[in-house]
Amino acid sequence: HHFYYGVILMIIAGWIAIIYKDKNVHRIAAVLYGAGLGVFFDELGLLLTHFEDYWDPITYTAVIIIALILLNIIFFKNFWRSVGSELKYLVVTKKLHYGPFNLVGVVDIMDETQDKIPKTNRIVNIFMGIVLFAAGILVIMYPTLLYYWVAAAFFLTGLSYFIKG
Amino acid sequence: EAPFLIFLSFLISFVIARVYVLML
Repeated sequence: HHFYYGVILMIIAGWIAIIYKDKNVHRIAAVLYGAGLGVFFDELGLLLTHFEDYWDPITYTAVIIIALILLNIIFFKNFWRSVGSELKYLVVTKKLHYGPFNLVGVVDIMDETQDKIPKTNRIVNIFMGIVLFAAGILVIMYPTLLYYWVAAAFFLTGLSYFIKG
Repeated sequence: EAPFLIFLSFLISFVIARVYVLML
């Protein structure tokens, strides 16, 4: 199957784009990435139909969606850039970053703690207790945090059911 | 420029792959 080559091409392109800073090299990476994406999407119908039907029309739907996304990036770059800065402005002025982003921060701290102190279980437990208490205090100080937390949990569960379906 | 190159090579390689499989 040639989708393997597509995946390999995309991996190589991504690697080149991260490692090298040169603009010409980035052009080559872009061409490689596009070629890989095309070869991969060519077999998308096959992949989605359990290797039954290569000519499944879902392939064309997916290709049109990808093409539209790329055309949006090419022709409406400034529009999407200003959408991004407007969203950022909204998040900051409405203090939305006290919600979901704070939650992400707490999870990061817990992960970091697990990594940093792997030997002494007692210290880890005490520290985790402190972190969880801090999270609780944050929820009391900013009730919206809990609101986003619960909503996110529901959305994630819903999403997992969709994927299962 | 990079998105344009990605778009172009994406379409070209997709069409080539389709035609190749058609010819098999």
